[in-house]
Amino acid sequence: MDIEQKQAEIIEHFVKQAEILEGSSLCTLVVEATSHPSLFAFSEILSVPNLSTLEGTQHCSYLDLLRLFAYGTWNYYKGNATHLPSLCLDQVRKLKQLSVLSLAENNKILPYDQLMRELDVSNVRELEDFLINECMYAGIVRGKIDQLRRCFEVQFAAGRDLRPEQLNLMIQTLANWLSISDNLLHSIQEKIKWADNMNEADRKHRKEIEDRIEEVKKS
Amino acid sequence: ENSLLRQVSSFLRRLPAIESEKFQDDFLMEINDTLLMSYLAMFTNC
Amino acid sequence: ESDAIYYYDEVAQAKVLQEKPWQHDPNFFRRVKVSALALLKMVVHARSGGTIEVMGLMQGKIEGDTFIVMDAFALPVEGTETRVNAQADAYEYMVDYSQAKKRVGRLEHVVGWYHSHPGYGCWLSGIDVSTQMLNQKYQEPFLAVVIDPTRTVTAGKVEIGAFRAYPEGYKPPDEPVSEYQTIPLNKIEDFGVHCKQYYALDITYFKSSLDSHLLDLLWNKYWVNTLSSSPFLGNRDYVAGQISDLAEKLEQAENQLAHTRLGSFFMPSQRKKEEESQLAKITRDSSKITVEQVHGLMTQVIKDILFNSVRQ
Repeated sequence: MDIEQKQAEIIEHFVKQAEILEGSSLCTLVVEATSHPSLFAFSEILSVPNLSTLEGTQHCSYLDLLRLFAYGTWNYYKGNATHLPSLCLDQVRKLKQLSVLSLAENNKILPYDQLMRELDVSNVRELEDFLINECMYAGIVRGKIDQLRRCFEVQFAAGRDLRPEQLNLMIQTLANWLSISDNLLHSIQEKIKWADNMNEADRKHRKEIEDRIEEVKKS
Repeated sequence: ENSLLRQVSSFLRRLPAIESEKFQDDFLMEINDTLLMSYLAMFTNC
Repeated sequence: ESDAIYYYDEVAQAKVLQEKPWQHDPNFFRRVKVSALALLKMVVHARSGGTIEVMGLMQGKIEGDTFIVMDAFALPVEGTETRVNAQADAYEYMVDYSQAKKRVGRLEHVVGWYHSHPGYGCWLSGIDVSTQMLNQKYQEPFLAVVIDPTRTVTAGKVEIGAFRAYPEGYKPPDEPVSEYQTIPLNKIEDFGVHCKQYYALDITYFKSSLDSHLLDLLWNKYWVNTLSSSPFLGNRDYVAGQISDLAEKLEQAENQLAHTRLGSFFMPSQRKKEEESQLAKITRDSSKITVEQVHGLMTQVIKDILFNSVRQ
């Protein structure tokens, strides 16, 4: 939540810029946005109509670059570096941060080996420094570094931009959760009704016994 | 709204809140303990 | 006007202290209003004592037949139930505190003392009754408050009682109706002997607009703590202690039954009734423990269904 608040202004700034720029100046804007240290969301900028005018022109690699930062990972970049502009240090760092978010989307426990492979990091010390300084201090993840089990336990990870196909999955998950909650409420109400009925039956039973005792006493 | 979508996606990713062998074992242990307690209480009543 | 209660009318208070209406009626005081601040401070202090009884003083004022507790502060005393005069250690501290509070303009007087009964409920023991009688003799108006931090966690609400002692030798007209509670075997003697020497007051709470604002800010934190805590984990020792206490009581009841088996034909119905009521109490206590356990489990099951069964 707070990461979203932090980057809201930055997004607005770049969206306003993108709306008035064209051609190569848009490329400069893309480089600026993908280098900004506190920006981790790009779908708003991507949805500005001017950006799609880059499609099919000599600048379309910058549009691909923006898509890469919105949805892709460092590994993907390495596999397609020839079709994409070269990255400066800030962009490399950001893409690796975004890769951690993508990894955290599927697992809560991120093994060091997987992280080191995905982020091209050669030793544990460097990996832990990256997680602490570039991810936790940046506020994009919260978690626990478990040196004994050589893994990073994610407690919170900021959301990345959603690819269109993810939306249905999210709606499905929320609907699923809603029906689970509804069923739970119904079963709690049934249990309460059951307890009331049992209580009533117990009270009747007790009354019958007391009546019987009275009868026996009289007789 | 993209920002809201990102927040919902980040939130959903925290579910299930906890899932591990140890949690299940502890959970079943608690259920057994409670069953034993209610059994003892029923005995005491009888 | 919700903050009007926080205004201290020195003249009115001096008048009350002068008239001393409580002197003519041992049951004069009937109600207590505790501020959210004082309640939080007393519960946190009681909890910090763990299994040791701790104590402190309460500041406030009188309004008709009601004590109004505005604030509370801890005293450097532990183990109130294990010493004849619990607060002897703290006299010097109390005098310093009273002087200091005048200097900083805190007008409220000390209106009572609180202490904790970790795990064995809110009532006054023999030592407590004598301490309270002493206080009511020399420091009126004075209130006794008892908090059980352990049961507070188990029951999920603050276990607190407010009491006033009757004057020496006074016989209360009717049995003070007190809410049923489990008294551990090793305390039952103490409870039984003195339970007619004092009576309980009704407790209500109040908070200022600032308290409301601060508590609202803590609302999320409160829910995170509530959802992420389990009465099972926090109270294992206490529950085990309760069950072993129950076992002792059953043993004792069984011995008494066995002991009088031969004479049972001649057991006066009164005695038989006593046995039954003792057994009835034991079954009631065991049901109470079980209900608390089942509640704990219910919350765990509900949380598990709500938060662990949703998958991406």
